[in-house]
Amino acid sequence: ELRGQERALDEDTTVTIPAAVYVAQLYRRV
Amino acid sequence: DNLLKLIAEVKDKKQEVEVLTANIQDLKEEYAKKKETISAANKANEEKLKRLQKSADLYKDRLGLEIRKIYGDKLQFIFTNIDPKHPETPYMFSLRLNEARDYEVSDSAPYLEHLAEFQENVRKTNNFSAFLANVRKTFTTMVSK
Amino acid sequence: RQSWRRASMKETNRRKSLPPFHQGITELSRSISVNLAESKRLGSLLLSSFQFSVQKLEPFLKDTKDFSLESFRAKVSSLSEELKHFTDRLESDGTLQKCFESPKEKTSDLCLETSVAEMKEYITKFSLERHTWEQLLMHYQKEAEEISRQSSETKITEFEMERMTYLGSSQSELLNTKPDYQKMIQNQDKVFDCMELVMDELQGSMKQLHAFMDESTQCLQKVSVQLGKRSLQQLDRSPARKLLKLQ
Repeated sequence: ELRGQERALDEDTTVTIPAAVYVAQLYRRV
Repeated sequence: DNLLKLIAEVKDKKQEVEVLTANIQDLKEEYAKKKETISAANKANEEKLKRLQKSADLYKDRLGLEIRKIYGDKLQFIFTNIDPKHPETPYMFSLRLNEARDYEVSDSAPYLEHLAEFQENVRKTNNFSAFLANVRKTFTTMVSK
Repeated sequence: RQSWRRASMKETNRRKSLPPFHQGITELSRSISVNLAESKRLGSLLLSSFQFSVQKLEPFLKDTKDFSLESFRAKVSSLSEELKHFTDRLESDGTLQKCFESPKEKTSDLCLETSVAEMKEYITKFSLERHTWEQLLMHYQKEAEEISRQSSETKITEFEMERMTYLGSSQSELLNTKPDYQKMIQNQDKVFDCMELVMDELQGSMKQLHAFMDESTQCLQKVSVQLGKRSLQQLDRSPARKLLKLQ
């Protein structure tokens, strides 16, 4: 369970959040 | 002799049990700490995502534009408030990076005549603002005609 | 106008005949000898009139720019010669003589004579009418003088009349019961003063609110600009590219 949670956290940190940040930055540029 | 051996074995086992108990305790503590860390990190991420989502919603609402990452490593741009009679009707196109790592537009719905021209411009200037503004203008002109 | 009508004026004010427009002009005619024939006298009068006009014109022209007295007098001399020839021609062809001859046409133009007779009749009639109007005017003038003299002698006596007998109209009751609007308005003076104070207060409050609104707007704008600058620093150069690359 913990490993699963770790994986999810890792995905959030490396993919989900950066993607959302880039989207927000793109919006800001637009 | 056998009794002495048994007593010695029991003593060893008792020691082993103590060590294992200590290990289990350590592992439990470690588990608790990790869980705590993960939970805190998750919470922080959740907060961050919430804020990011809020800003994305605000932009989407104000610009009448939604930006999505879709299957095939593409970005989809969905415009609304193009047609005054049907403001909810979506007008879209997709964008990806080709083998040469250049921007490539595709899948516009409805078909946009000048999309290739806009693609060239954004490749040269990297000016996304102007690029999307031109696409929107073209859509609205199409609708008004 | 009446002031011009000599007949309406009194003896002392009566204006004499109008003086001639230029005294010099009558001299022109007198200087021509009466022994000459009529046509010749007329021709001389034409010439001397021209000379007179030139004489009067010269002093005015002397002050004008680029005026040359010699050339002016030379022109005058040549024009006089021309005029002399012209008048001689008029005399020789009998045009001047015709001005003095009575019309040889003895056969009367009936229409013309009738019109002339009619005109004379109208003139007589209007003269009589004018005379009658003048007499009427003088009569009224005398009367007016008399009345103004009498009014200045009369004293004006004031006396109060009974209102009831004076009015005697069907609306007299209504008029008598009319409310005193002036008083009613005066009674509202305090109310108006209060209202004025309240309005002044309101105006002051509104001004303050406006000032606060302006200040707040400015403050928000400043904050917005600051936040914008801050967020701009953290922006990626190519977020779209990074987004597309993200697996």
